[in-house]
Parts: sequence; structure tokens; C-alpha cells
Amino acid sequence: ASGNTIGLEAIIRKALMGKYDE
Amino acid sequence: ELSQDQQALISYIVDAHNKHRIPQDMAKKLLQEQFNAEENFLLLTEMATSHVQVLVEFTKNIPGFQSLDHEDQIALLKGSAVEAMFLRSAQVFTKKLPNGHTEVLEDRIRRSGISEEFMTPMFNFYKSIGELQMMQEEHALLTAITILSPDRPYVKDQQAVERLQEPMLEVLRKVCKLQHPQEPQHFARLLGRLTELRTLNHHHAEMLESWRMS
Repeated sequence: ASGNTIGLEAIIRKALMGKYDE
Repeated sequence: ELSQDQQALISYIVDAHNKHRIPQDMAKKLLQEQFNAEENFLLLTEMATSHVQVLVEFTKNIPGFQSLDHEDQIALLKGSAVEAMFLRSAQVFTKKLPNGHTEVLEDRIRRSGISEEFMTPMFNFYKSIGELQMMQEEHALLTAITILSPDRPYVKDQQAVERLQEPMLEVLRKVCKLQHPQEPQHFARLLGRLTELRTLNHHHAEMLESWRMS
């Protein structure tokens, strides 16, 4: 998915789990 | 004077702040390439996403943060991401960039389609941060203090957040005294910028909406 469609909270949750660029 | 623990905290925070930043190739793109409005939108969006990712990495390094309740961690990051982004951008505008780079950046942002009513307070904020001539330590600590704001929406254990924020405030107060001995008001001014940041944060949703519309 492109960055602009992912919400802020989703980005934060993924980053907290150490997952980038899915 | 700073205690040994406080000195260690500063170098740890500054190190984390320097290490976790938007990838250089992305930042370079912003300076070097010409884009149309749509590409400009996509690039700035990509940068915002990247900003959040590096912000989370920085935040994980703030002592004690990872011991907070997981949902409180998310509430803190969600509540502060926009403010931390403005702080980080302000640092870019404070730095002495190679000739012309600041103008290119400013021009790109001004042409991004965000309406003027939001643009002016944003650049005023950058200017007011620039006037404070903050050192790296101050930027890093102020960012950590912003993130550790106990009064963000949905934070359950505010006291636990306060316990992490207070020592940071104390260290920042001391750093201000040491770095700016001629300006007894410096610390108060820094905290004043946090109020300004809250206003920018408050208008951010409308600002994004004006951007999307255009």
C-alpha cells in the first residue's frame, strides 16, 4: 500500500512492532 | 551543573535524535528534482510517513518509554507526531544549509497547495524557532518532552508519563542555563514554543484538508 493511504495510527503500530513497508 | 546521569541522558537522547532521521536520499529528492503538483504531494506524503517511522524509532530510545502501557505508547505518539514533525522541520530551517537550499525547500512547501492561512503560522513558527538558536541538545530534549506530554488524548496512566517527562524538563532547564547564560528567559521561551506547536497541531487536520482539496 502507498504511504498516503495508511493512517497515522497504523504507521505507528507497525513501526512500534518494527515493521516497515508492508 | 549537570550530574553524570544527566549528561549521559543528554548524549543518549542526542545520539538517538541524530541517528533516526528521514533517509538522506529522500531529503535530497526534495531539493534536487522538479516535480509537478501531484508528484510534490506524493513526495511530501512519503516524507511524512517516513518521519513517523523515524519518530517511533527515536521514541523507543527515550528512557522508560518502552515500559509504558502499549496503548499509552500509541496515544503519546499519535498525539505528538505532528508536533514532532514541525519541530524537526524547524530544525532543518534553522540549520545553515548550502546556499539556496532553504529557499528551494520553502518554495516547494509554498507551492504544495496548502492554503495561505496555514502556511503563514507554520513559517512564523520556523522563524521563531530559528531565533532561539537552539543547540542539538535542546532540539532533541524538546522533542522528547513533546512526545512525553501526559495530557494527550486517550493516555490512561498520566502519572507514569509525567515521571518520564519531569527529568527531561529538568535537564533541559539546566542545558538552557549553561548554553544561554545571557538569556535567563530561554527555557521559558522554549516551553512557549510548545504552546505554539499545540496550535499548529490543532489546525493540522484542516491544513491537510485544504491540501487534499487543492
